[in-house]
Amino acid sequence: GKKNKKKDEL
Amino acid sequence: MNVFRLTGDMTHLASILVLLLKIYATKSCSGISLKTQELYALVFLARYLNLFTDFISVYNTVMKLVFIGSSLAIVWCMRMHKMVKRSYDQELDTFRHYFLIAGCFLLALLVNEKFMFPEVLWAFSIYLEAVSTIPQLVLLQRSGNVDNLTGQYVFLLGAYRALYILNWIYRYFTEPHFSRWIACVAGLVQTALYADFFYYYFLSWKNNAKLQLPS
Repeated sequence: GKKNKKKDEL
Repeated sequence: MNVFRLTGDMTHLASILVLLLKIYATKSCSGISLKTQELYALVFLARYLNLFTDFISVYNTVMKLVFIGSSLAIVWCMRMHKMVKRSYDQELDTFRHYFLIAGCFLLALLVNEKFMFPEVLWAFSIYLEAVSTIPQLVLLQRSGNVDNLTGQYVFLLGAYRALYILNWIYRYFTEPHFSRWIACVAGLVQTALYADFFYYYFLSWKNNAKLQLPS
C-alpha cells in the first residue's frame, strides 16, 4: 500500500 | 489520532500556556532562554509550511496556528515588551544557538526522507527541535534556583516528546507502512536531554523542596 506520506503529526 | 499523541499535544499546549501565564502574571521572563524560544519559533515556521497547502483536520490547523502564534508572541514579548525584557537573563543566556541552526540544517541536507525542499525543511525542524532546549537547560543550570512556573514549563516541554515516542511505538504496531524513524530518533535524543532535569524535578517533587539544578 501507499506509505502514509502525509505529515499528520504536529 | 491516539491517546498518546493527544495527551502529548495537550502537554505541549500546557507548557506554552504555563510560559504565557508566567510572563503575563509576573511580567517577568527570568529563567527563560530567549534563544530556546527563538529556536522553537523557527521549528514551527519550518515545520508548518504546509499549513495552507495540506489540510489535515481542523484540530491540526488550529494547533499549528496556536504554536506559531504563541512562539512568535513570546519572542516578541521578550525582545520588545519593556517590563518583560528588563527581567531577561541576557548575561546568562549566552549559548551560541546559531551553531545549532547551522548544524541541524546541514544534517537535514544529508539525512532526510526525500531530497525535496519541504522534506529537508521538515527534517531540519525535527533536528532543531531535538536540540532547541539546550540553551534553556544551560540557563537553568547557570541561574541555580528555578521558580515553579519555569520548572513546570520545562517539565511539560520535555514530557510532551516522551508521550510522542509512545505514540510512534503505538502507530508502528497498529499501522502498516508507518515509519517516522527520523522523528523517532530525534525524539529519543530530545527526551534524553531532559533526563537529568527530570531527575532533579522528581527529587524536588518527592522532597517537596525547591527545584535546584547543580551548576
